[in-house]
Amino acid sequence: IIETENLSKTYKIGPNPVHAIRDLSLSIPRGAFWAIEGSSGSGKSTLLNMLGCIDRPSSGKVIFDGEDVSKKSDSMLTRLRLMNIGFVFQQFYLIPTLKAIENITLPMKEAGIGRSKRRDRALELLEMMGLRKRANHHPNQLSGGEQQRVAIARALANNPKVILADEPTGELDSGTGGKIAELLAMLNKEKGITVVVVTHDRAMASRASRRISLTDGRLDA
Amino acid sequence: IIETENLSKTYKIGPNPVHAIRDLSLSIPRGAFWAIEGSSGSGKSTLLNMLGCIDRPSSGKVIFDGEDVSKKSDSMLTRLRLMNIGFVFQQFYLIPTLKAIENITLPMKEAGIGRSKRRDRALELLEMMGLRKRANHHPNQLSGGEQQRVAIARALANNPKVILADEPTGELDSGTGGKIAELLAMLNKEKGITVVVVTHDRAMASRASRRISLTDGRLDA
Ligand SMILES: Nc1ncnc2c1ncn2[C@@H]1O[C@H](COP(=O)(O)OP(=O)(O)OP(=O)(O)O)[C@@H](O)[C@H]1O
Ligand SMILES: Nc1ncnc2c1ncn2[C@@H]1O[C@H](COP(=O)(O)OP(=O)(O)OP(=O)(O)O)[C@@H](O)[C@H]1O
Ligand SMILES: [Mg+2]
Ligand SMILES: [Mg+2]
Repeated sequence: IIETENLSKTYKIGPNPVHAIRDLSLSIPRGAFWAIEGSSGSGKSTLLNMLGCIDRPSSGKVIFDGEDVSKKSDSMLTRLRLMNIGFVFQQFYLIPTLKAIENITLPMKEAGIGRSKRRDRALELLEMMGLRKRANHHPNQLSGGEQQRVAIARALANNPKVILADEPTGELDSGTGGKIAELLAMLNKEKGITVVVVTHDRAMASRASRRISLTDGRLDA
Repeated sequence: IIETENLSKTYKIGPNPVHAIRDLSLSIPRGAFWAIEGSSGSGKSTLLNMLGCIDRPSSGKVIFDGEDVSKKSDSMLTRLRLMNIGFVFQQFYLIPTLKAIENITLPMKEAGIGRSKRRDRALELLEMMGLRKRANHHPNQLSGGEQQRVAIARALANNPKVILADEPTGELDSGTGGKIAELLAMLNKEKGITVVVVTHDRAMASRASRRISLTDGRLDA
């Protein structure tokens, strides 16, 4: 469902550019559950952001669902992401002025879902995350792990084809993290959702059908 | 070095207050290395913020180095923290407009350390964290785990008596996380620094001389 060809991303900063991703080619089959591992700074978030059409490569291609992403305008990519991709950011990026439940309904509102339907779905997702009682808290009234779970719920809101999650259990104790791993495995198995998780959580990685790892921007053999 | 007596913290939000910490008494000996564990939302960050004199309790006392913290003004607490406590926040709170090296020199500047001495110390800390090459990156030009390591370096800048670290390896792969655990254990053993870590990382927790855990704001027996 997502392919890359000779993908590269270089950041120009000061005298020495940072080659965050170098000449990376991969092909993620529909319905797969992949874990991406690698040291801090090895390029995992940079890769995931390009797979999720959030960042554009410096060179090479990303092909999403058979279409070359570089041919699309920014507004087309925004639409593609809204309807197809559920992204969990490493730093959550919840909207501080919105309550937890509103952070979750926002993408549904943008997708044209009606008010009462999106409220029901948001409450159902909060319940799934064990956060029903925190629906009206703002992000700064939530613990780190609660914010992370709201970010996960938001990613699931529009029933995406693909979930791309960047360290989704980084702030969670093993019990809560285990439940998230179980949930993603269930969505993958029962709904055929393609899941790609950047993780250093062994319980999560062990759920994957394939584990790949990065070293200095390259895919390990 | 830090004691609490019947410590409680309640957040008033909506109709039902959140009793984040309830009637908690503990006594952390000088030179200890404690790990605080517990489920997401159990009160760990709330507790650590009160131990670090960042938040004031709703009731009960915090006694830091023999002194009742409630008797101190906000500016006295700011000074106490600057000179005695190295705090690693769960969400880092790096200053986005400052480069990595400047984030680390800032607390030294506030403590009156001279320019060349604090630059040397910051470079030494960056080297310790494997981030020498990232000295001039701003936080948004760093990976999640690199930001976390800059936050750790900043906490160590003024050679604190006490290090309070909230999930310091949450964003780190096990290799890098292991090095941080090793570093904290070394500072504890060789320099007698008291270390209290909120963590769900087993490698880190196993370094502790004592492991305590929270459930719903209370200390487990
Ligand atoms: N400002 C606030 N207003 C209302 N409730 C709050 C506020 N801050 C935290 N809480 C609630 O207090 C409880 C404890 O929060 P705390 O951040 O201490 O948890 P934690 O153990 O650190 O969790 P995590 O492991 O997820 O970081 C949580 O259930 C949270 O929703
Ligand atoms: N905007 C930027 N400008 C310059 N360098 C950057 C920028 N963003 C990231 N980098 C660098 O690119 C490298 C890869 O970053 P990336 O965020 O992909 O790593 P990562 O594998 O996700 O790491 P972590 O496990 O710590 O989250 C890092 O060394 C980082 O310093
Ligand atoms: Mg990352
Ligand atoms: Mg916390």
